[in-house]
Amino acid sequence: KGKQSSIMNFFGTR
Amino acid sequence: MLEGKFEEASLLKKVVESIKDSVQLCNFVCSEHGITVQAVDDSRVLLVSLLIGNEVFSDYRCDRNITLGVDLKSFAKIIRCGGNDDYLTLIAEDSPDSVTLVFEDKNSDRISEYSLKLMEIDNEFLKIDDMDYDSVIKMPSIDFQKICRDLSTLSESLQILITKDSIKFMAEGETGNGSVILKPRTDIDKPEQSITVKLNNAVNSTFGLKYIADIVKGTSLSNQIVIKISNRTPALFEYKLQSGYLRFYLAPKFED
Repeated sequence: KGKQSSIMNFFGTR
Repeated sequence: MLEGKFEEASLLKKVVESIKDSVQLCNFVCSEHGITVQAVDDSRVLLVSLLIGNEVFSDYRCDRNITLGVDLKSFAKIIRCGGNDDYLTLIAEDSPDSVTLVFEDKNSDRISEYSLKLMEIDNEFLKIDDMDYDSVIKMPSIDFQKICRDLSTLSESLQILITKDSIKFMAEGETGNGSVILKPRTDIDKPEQSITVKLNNAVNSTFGLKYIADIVKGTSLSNQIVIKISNRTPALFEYKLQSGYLRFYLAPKFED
């Protein structure tokens, strides 16, 4: 149930 | 050159055991402040962030920044060779091909020395800004572990609902549903048993239990877990070390 989001959608590469 | 001596090997053992199932290859970045690791799991859902502050070590020196590219599965095998109570010293040259682990038994003259070959690991470094979270909860880490393990028998997802006077963990599955409700409490005699809730906004967030199952492997590191959650952003699960922390950032699940 529910769609898993990615951590990469929230934290950008430096 | 890096030379870091742990009073007890058990701390690094616990740290490695806590993260080796989440991430396999990671860079241990050593500086004068201590050792840091940042790594994302293969599915890019969970981010591990570790700081072992230099105050954790009984002796620590690191003149220049040194990166140790480590395969944690191999590292874990070597660390298990040492006794929990042994002194453990990590030694590496400035541009190392390997890291040396020296275990010293406190009750005898036995000294065991192992070296682990290092790898070139090219991983992106993510910038994590300090955030204001909707809610911050602190609770006994072992209770959180049990709740998550119990609810994972029912569902692949854990829903966390936080209001100012309660924390509700819920799992809904094909075979049935389960929920556990906790209320804030202060235990003066045993502060590690206390449960606190700081709330800016009510929280209703859902997470994959398979990732939380990996997170709770950090339970032995700290009596308490700190969970910082905002709606629709990654939650932060933190086990504090005497100096430093093990943090997991977990991306939420969204309703379809």
